[in-house]
Amino acid sequence: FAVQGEKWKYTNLTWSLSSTRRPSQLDPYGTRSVLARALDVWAQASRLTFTEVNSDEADIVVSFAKRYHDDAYPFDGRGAILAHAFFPGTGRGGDAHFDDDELWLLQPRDDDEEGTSLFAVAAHEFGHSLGLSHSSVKGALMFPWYQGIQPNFVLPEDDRNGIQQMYGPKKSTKWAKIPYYRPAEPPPTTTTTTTTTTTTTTTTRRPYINQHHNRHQDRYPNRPYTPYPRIPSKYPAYYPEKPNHYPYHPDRRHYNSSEEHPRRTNHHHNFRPTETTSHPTTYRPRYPYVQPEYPSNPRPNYPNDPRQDNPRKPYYPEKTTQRTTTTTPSDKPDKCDTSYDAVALIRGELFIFKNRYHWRIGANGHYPGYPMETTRMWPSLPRDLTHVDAVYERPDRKIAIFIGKELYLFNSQYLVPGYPKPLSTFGLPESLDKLDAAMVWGHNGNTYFYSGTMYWKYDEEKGRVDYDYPRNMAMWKGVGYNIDSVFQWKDGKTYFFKGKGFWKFNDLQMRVENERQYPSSTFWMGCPTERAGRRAGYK
Amino acid sequence: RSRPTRSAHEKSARSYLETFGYLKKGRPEVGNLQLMGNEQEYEDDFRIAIKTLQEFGGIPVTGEIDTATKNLMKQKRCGRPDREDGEDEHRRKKR
Repeated sequence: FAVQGEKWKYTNLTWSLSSTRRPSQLDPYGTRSVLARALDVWAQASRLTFTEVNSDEADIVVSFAKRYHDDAYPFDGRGAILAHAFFPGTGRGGDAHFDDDELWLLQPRDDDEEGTSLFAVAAHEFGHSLGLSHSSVKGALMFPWYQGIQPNFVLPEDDRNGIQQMYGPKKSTKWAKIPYYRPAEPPPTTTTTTTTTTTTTTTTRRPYINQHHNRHQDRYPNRPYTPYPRIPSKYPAYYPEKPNHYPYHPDRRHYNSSEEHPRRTNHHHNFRPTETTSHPTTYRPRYPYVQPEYPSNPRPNYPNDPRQDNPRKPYYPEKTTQRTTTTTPSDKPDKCDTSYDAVALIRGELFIFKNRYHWRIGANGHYPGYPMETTRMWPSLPRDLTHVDAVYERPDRKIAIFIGKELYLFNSQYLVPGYPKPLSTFGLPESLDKLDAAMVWGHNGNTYFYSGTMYWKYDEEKGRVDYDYPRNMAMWKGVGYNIDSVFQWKDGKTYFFKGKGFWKFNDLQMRVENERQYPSSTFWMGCPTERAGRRAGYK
Repeated sequence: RSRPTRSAHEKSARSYLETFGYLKKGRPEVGNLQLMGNEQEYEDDFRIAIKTLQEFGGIPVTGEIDTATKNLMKQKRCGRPDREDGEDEHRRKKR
């Protein structure tokens, strides 16, 4: 193929059959249909779209003329020159002229050697309208000599390459309809999971990521669903009331409307009422706290109420067993003064892991209710999990969690069958006890595993590390050995974590931008500087 | 030196080659004057153009206006040149 040089600056082109120079021997409707099919040949192979308009100002104006017709390229009667078109541009740029003396065929006929397929010639001429010159490949659509058209015509590869070089291939819609973060199907029940007996009768509800699980149609998919009970009742509507007080939590703005806790005018993030204040308040310690009863007004039991059988039950998130106790969780980390076990960007959200908990930070900041046990998000992890070693999101969007000598691979929240697998499966040495960190390096798209003084490059396609690894961590200048975590943030930069601080890494220079660390809690957790810890960071 | 005679076939072939970009279009008013002293180059350009046409059209490359070349020139085709203006400037000038 040959690209002439000029191309349209936009891909949504308009076309029109000239209002004044229409074919004298052809039905105009049939002609337009054939022309549209000819344009579709190029549209199917590229990002171009064509819209028919009724205007001589369209990008591509098709006209039929004989002999001299106001351009420097007169036709020659029947035979020889069939048509010509102009390269992209203003004015007559993109226009296509057809010799009206030819015997144009709207439908190809095998027995007609004299006739000329309008579809074949139009498809060729429109190639010129889009910027392609003639091709010397026999069989190509842009071959200058007429070749007719075959049934089930498919755009030849030479022409496809040419048009895609100019305008790009047609966008794939493979992922267009797949919802965000929804697995294709859950794994079979043969997945081994540890089962333990619970000490309470209530079941722990697992949080879902971007999935509905509490709607009527989710719980009872086979039952008919009406948005609300459309059953008239003589009794007044029931609306559950919110409790008159909320548990005190340092991360939650608390507002109190009851007499016991009058509304304050000065709401401070960490404000803690004391007995010395003038407000008649009750001291409520930070821990422990007691969950109020939901709802504070139980639904009355109306006799013969038709809605009794079809109530619209309000939903309240179930509390875990831990929150119903009065003892303080002793290992919940302080987000403003802790190191991290692992940091990963999963589905565009930041996950920070510490001990058996993790924080989740989205576009709007911290999610409420965190830190949360990691096993609540990924239930297939060991129940006795103490901490994770490394986490990263693979290019295929699966989530890899490294714990000790094993890798747990999740498809959303579901463990992929066959996992966990030992690290040795991926070419890592048997003697390796754990990984420190793992990431997909945005600089080159490769996956790297880090442990101690060494790092490996992992081939996602082959499923094992490359043969000339491990290499010395000194390659990553400035981060030292035994890092805690590494990941690529949305800004495209690489961040290495060690202790309570982090470095920003310069991918081009292969060194940290600043030898001294920045405090992690201030940058990633939003903690005030004075709470970030006064211990000097790693250098 | 006597002026060379051009057959009708050669004239139509030359016109064809000029129309579709294989030969540079000559200026008729000075065409004969240019011939004098540049005949060899004139013939070389013509033969090269024929060869280029034969190569482009996928027929045996002979440099002569043979039957296959004549048939090729008679076939129905697009009116755009096969070689656009300025293409030669980007090509290596062959000795």
